[in-house]
Amino acid sequence: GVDDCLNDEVATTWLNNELVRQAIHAEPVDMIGPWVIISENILHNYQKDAGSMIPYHTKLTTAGYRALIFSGDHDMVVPFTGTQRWIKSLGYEIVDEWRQWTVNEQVAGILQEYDHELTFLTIKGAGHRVPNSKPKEALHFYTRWLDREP
Amino acid sequence: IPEGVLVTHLPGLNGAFPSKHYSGYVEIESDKYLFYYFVVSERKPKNDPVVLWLNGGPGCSSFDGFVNEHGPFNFETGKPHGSLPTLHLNPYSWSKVSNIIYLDSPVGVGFSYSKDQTKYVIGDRQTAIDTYTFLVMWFELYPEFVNNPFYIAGESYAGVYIPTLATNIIQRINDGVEPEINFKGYMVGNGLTVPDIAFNTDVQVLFLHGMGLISDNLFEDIQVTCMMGNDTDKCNYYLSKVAKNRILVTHVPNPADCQPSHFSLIIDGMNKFNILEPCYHPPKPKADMKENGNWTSMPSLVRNQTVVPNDFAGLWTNSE
Repeated sequence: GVDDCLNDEVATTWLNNELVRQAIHAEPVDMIGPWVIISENILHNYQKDAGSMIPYHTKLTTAGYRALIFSGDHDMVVPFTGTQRWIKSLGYEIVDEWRQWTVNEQVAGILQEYDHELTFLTIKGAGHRVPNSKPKEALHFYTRWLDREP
Repeated sequence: IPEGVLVTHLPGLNGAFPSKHYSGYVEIESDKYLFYYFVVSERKPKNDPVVLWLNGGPGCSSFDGFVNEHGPFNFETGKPHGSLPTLHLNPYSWSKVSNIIYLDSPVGVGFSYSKDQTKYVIGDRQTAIDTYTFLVMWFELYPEFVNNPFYIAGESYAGVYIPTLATNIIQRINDGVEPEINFKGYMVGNGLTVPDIAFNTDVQVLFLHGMGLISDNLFEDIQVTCMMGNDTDKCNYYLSKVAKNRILVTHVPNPADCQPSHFSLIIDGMNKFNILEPCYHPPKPKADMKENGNWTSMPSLVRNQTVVPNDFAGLWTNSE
């Protein structure tokens, strides 16, 4: 269920207000039930049947599709140590060695770029939900990556 | 744009929308409705990418991304408690530079629903098929965006949703079918990729040590224990929550005989989503822990134990 560490109160209050639901064209509470941040019904019955994602990443990146893998480096749920390890396991050539990236001349994290347009980028001090804890830095890297800026 | 999907007002917002917003349901198959909220770019809607955003879980609503991460508004907590929040424009919204679709997926998540509850039993493969179906139908509803570059983005368990969906998209191209979607790439944040690496191996312990959450001595002890387990390539560490805000790291040298453990580590009051931040809800007092049985059952498992409570919560002096 909802972890005690997460704040779901604002979203829960807003999205279960009938006027809000009408405004966004969502069905009313008495038809589909209240909005919850995580559906326990799905969480507990979900079949994790796809296996490892590494073959998928290999297939996609070698086919020419761009990939940005980013990690808030203060997240312990999916820590960057594991992400770094699986990216390394792909065996891609490094085309841009570890270096810092900055926002307003402040170090915002580090990044490494690989062959096949794969970038691994960390966000310094960010948690599991990067844009929640570092919104300015998140918009910065998001924009530059989409715009193909260095 | 189909009729009846334009969002004209939002309770809590005083002022104009920064761009057009649309929302509604797409019936991807009989009695299976997926809900989306589409925010048009504030920059150049005709040229900017269309990005599909997916929160993880599995089971998390993408409205978490809309409300708490990179949506067009910041939500100021309602006063008095429980009243509607006030909405302000978010200067760091991702709609500043992209058209973005927040999708509640799979069916049963957020506002997405079916009257047939059996459709809520779903897995990775069906989710990817359903989301692909949604996308094709969505672009039929919004044809002026079909030529925009298309990206998929998300976090956490979307580390599974995204590659599986992307593979379904490119499979059509590989099959020689005219691409229906101008797919260019994807972004994954703190995403799940290989469960063994993410949860069960020594990367968690490396992280704990690197962040200074466990001592050098304990770290070295863990390494030695791992070696003693005759399993030098892959140490079987397990992180589990034995109670809210309490994490247990257990080393199982031989999972087959179900004999934990050489090791247990309890981190009390830890926000595992962001290790230097407090939890939104305060930790429960230890008395409550004892009542639910988790705490009292611990000592039989524990040989070496280190407790690293968060000082801000005042737990240091009360720790054992």
